[in-house]
Amino acid sequence: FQKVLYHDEL
Amino acid sequence: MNIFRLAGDMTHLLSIIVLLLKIYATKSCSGISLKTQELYALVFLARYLDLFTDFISVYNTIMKVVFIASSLAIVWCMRLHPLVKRSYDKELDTFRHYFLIGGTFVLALVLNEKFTLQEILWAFSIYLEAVAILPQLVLLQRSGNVDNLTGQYVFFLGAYRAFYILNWIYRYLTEPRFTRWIACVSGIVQTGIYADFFYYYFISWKNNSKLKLPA
Repeated sequence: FQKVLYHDEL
Repeated sequence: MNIFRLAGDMTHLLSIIVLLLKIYATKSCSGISLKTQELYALVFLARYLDLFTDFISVYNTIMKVVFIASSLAIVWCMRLHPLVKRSYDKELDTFRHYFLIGGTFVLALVLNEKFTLQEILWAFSIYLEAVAILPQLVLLQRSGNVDNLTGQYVFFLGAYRAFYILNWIYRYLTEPRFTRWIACVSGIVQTGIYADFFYYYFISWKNNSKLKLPA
């Protein structure tokens, strides 16, 4: 399953 | 990815390039706070733990590696490079940054998205980044005259988070469930800490005079 792309920011 | 975030990341990258340029070109780190550089290395190490576990994009991975590598290289340079370390203003760089580390870590234990190691360290890195510039600003006030590259370094470092605030506003308006309170509030505090620096930086730019921070 696709991990929630929570911290997609640097 | 939106234009504000890209501008923010590029400005952040630019600040690191300016700092590397200053150290490499002048073979000196006078006016640079080693404590701030150590705090930034800690910020990146604590935040990018997911470097090997979560793949988000090539861009994201490359930037994380660049930020970690450059921050460690700068700390190494200021501590160990025979020529550079001599110009470090050890007696001026006396901010007790361990309090910043302790305080922000305790805050991260209390205020985080989820009580897991990764989330606590992520929140810790966000809070620590907000205050990491303090030793540098104190050093600039003590050292009086600020050389151009150091002034530009601090300016770009402050400007990048301001772009991120625009990015959060944009994402809040365009993405249904977007809420990033920890990053957003901390980012506003971080940008606010630069406010007086921005003011004196603007004055010096307008009068075309040397940047001087009042003691």
